[in-house]
Amino acid sequence: QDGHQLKDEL
Amino acid sequence: MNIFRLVADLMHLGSILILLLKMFTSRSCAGISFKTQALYLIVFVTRYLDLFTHFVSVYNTFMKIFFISSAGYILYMMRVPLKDTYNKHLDAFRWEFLLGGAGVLALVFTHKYTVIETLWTYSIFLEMMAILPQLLQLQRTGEAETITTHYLFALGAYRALYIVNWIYRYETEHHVDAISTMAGIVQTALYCDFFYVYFTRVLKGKRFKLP
Repeated sequence: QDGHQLKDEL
Repeated sequence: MNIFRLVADLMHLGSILILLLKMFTSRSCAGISFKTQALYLIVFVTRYLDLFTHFVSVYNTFMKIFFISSAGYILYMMRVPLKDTYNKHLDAFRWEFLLGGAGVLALVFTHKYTVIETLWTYSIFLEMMAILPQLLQLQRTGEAETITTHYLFALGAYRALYIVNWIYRYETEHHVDAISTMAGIVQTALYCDFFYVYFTRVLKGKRFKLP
């Protein structure tokens, strides 16, 4: 898991 | 994008507009912590560096630019036109600990040791604690203008709705980010006392006053 999954969030 | 996240973002946007309205109508920044506002600017700048590397959507880009620029404008208002209404002695939180503590947490927990990723993690931990100077000031004064409490309520509601959004995303997309979720829960918990007084007093038309 690279943590980029939620980076569409503000 | 789900309804919880959309409403949360709009609450966040609304909270900033309420703060600006307070400053414009009362021509004063009394009761507002400069340190908390400065921390938010650092949070936005360190988190939104991906504006230059990663396009998500027009909505996402617009919001990022709005959050950075409004935070900068608020600091300008507090430092220049409304300078005389700022009470430095009430804004006494030792924020060096927050800046340093978030740095340590970011270095320990970051997913990847790249500049953008580590600064993103830093912004998450810094946002987790950024409201503390404001809450300390509230505690010291023991009361607050109603419009200031609406500002804080909108900000706290935005955080609370993000938790609902993560639960929803976990159910529908099986996405979960441990750092965001953990920091988000801590951050929302900080508002508990405030929410209690807000619901039991302000929403019943009374002044915000700590017991």
